[in-house]
Amino acid sequence: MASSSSSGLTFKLHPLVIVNISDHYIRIKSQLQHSETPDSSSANGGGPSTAADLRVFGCLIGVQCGRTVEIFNSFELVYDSSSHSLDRAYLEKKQELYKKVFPKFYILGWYSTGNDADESDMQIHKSLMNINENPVYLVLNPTINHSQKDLPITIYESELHVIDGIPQSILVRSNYTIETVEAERISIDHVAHLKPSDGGSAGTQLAAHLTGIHSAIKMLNSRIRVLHQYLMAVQRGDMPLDNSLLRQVSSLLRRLPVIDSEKFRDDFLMEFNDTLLITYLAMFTNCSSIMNEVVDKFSTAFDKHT
Amino acid sequence: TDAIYFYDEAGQAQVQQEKPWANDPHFFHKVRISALALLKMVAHARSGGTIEIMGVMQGKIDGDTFIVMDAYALPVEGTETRVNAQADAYEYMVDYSQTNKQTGRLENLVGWYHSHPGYGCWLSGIDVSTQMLNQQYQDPFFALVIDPTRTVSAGKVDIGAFRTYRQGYKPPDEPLSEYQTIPLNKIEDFGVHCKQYYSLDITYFKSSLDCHLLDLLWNKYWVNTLSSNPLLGSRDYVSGQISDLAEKLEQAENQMAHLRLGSFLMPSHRKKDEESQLTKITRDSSKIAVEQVHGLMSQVIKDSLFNSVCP
Amino acid sequence: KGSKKYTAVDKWNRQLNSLYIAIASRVC
Repeated sequence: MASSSSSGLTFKLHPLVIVNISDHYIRIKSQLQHSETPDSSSANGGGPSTAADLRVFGCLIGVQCGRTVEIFNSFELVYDSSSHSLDRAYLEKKQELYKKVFPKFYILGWYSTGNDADESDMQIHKSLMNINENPVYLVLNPTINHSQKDLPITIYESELHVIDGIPQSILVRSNYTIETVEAERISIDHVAHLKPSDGGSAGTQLAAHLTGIHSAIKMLNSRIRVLHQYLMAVQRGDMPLDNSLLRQVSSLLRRLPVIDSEKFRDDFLMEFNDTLLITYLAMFTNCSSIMNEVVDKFSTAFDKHT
Repeated sequence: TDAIYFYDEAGQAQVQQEKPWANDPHFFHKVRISALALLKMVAHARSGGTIEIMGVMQGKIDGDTFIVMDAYALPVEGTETRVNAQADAYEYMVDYSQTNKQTGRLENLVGWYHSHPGYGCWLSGIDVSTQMLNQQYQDPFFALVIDPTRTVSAGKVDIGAFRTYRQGYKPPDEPLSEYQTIPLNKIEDFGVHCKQYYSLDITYFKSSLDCHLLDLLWNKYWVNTLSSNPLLGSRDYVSGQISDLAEKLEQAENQMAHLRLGSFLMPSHRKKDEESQLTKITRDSSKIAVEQVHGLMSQVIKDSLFNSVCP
Repeated sequence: KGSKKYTAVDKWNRQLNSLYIAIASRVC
């Protein structure tokens, strides 16, 4: 396999896909661990005899717009271990069902679990090429390693390379970014930190909101410190100079301040004042309500009509 | 942690035979939702925009708890337009369940979910009728409501789970559930049916691999947290809320005017109704203000972080 | 831009004004 793709495609991966694959793997693993006979793991073609050998397979769906491939969702597939292929009829049936609910999504590729892509995966990859000319292959490593900092996900594309004079399709790694829509990000945050769904007091809501921002800024700070330490190490001569990295750092610094135009200031202050206005009106509403209560209590206490 | 992912077919069949919920209309108290199911439902609800979407949930029963393992969308929209909208999708549900069983998803349906974009998590008259029908023929079954608009506006998932009482059953007085803002055009529908159902406590669970991946995911999506802007994202919703608030104020003021004129003849309890309406309006206005202030706080923090740096 | 929001805020303001007058008249 080559080290990196040169297709120029940008891959965006949604967290739902990651959680979907994780759920698929854990479910099949727990069934396998509880089962007493090998035949009961029919969901995966009856292949693995132990949880350690387990691989699950599925399809990736999403949208491709120009050079951007956005993987929104996934569904499980049936793997036939005897022919080392995916059940085509099942795939088509599932695709038909998903099209009814998500008509804009197309099959972009497939996924599997494991340490890395296998040579035999090329067979499955090629079989999907008549659905998508250039399918994507996502591999998730389900081994929990607490020392790792990066997501154990690799995305592969196929490229035609001439090896020993023979043109062959090989899988090459591609970079990807995590993309979330606002609602997805909120629900990920909700389950990641297991927040209660009830309102809580105003103080609790404020604390939750500010904690989220604080954590994000803390991450930003730690990233900046890493860059700073690298630059100091380069200056001391402890680390080799990387001109590309230095150019990126310089470019980042020159982008600050991010926005400093009069238009931005006007819009920012407008939002600021709108919020203050709403707060002011809410305060007045509260005062009116309290005043009304006082009047009623006064009337009740000194009511001459009873 | 991962034992919950195993589906005990024999155990579930036994529970279905025993039917402990048949004689106790208040049998179920809790719902446990998997991270995957929540993510799928919220994403589906948001994708519908202002249209009410619908789906079903698969899972199992554990004592008085529904455990939701997965959820899938149905090709049905506008759930508030007719009772039992999911009847349009029975064929789809049968096909989907069959395909699910082939991949080892053995759980049965335990409930249905739908969205109330912008008007809160409660059951309307149509929802109550639908759920009563479901409980009559598909029990154990529960209803879940998600408000994707309020989710984005408030920055937390707005969700509610409910079970209806059977026809003719008079529920005991329950402590008031958490207050939520109901738009003026929905208040009557809410008030008429609010005693016909009760809410279930919702908790969430995730697998060990989910925990690990979500921790690592934070290393990527912290950027999205920092770059989100709730002030711009829910502008239309906030405008709608403020308009609704103004209309409620008008109504409260009209009632106050009538009260003043008829205070000699009106019984005293009428004053309490009008007071509580103003108190509710105050709470609604505070909620709007708090959400706006939260959004503004993020913007001010980001402005001082990224725009106050001199090169 | 934002006219819908300002229309709503204006409505809120006017209703608050008349509510205030109604409450004030109860005081007298």
